[in-house]
Amino acid sequence: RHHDVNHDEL
Amino acid sequence: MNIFRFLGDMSHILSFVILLLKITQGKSAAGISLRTQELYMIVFCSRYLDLFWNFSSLYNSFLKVVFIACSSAIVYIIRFKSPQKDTWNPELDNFPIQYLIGPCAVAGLLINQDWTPFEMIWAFSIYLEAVAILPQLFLLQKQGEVENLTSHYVAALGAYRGLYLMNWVYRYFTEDDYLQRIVWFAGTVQTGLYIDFFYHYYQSKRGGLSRPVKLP
Repeated sequence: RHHDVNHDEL
Repeated sequence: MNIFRFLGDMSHILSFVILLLKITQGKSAAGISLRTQELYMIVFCSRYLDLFWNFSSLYNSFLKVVFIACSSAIVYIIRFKSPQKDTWNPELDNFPIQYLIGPCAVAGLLINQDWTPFEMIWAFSIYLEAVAILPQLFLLQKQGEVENLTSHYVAALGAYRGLYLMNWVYRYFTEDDYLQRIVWFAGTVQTGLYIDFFYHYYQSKRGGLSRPVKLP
């Protein structure tokens, strides 16, 4: 399960 | 992006500006914990590895570079540059940071958002940032009195994550399926560590008199 973890914060 | 997060980032940048001014203009790192600065360098260098593949915004990418550059420059100046390096006192600034790095690394391995190497490193950096200020707070505790600029530096640093907490509350109520338990937990711990300092900082700055911040 590779949910695309997209870090949009610093 | 929301006002809380923007102000948080500005407060973080302000903390870098204050510290860089202090050690370059004041030519002294007295009262500054090199250990804490080293931890911040580890935090940013590990968290921002995704600089090379995660372009969520130019703003983010730009500040990632700025934070890595500034934290590395600060460590370099305090460690290697004269006369600053002579003002660092290893006997006073001796917090065993391996007791912070170790547990954070284990936590990053066990509790993260995805079982990929980067996500484990990312979680490690989030946990480490939460406790990175401890050597600095211990140093201030030992010295009892806090130099004026240093007190503003720590206050700006504490305010940055406090504003991020407000940003997460705002995002929780305005975005659907926004869930970031790792940063929520770590950010709460991080801000909590400053509560005592904020109390003394406020007491010393109240009424405009810039009496020095005294920690018991």
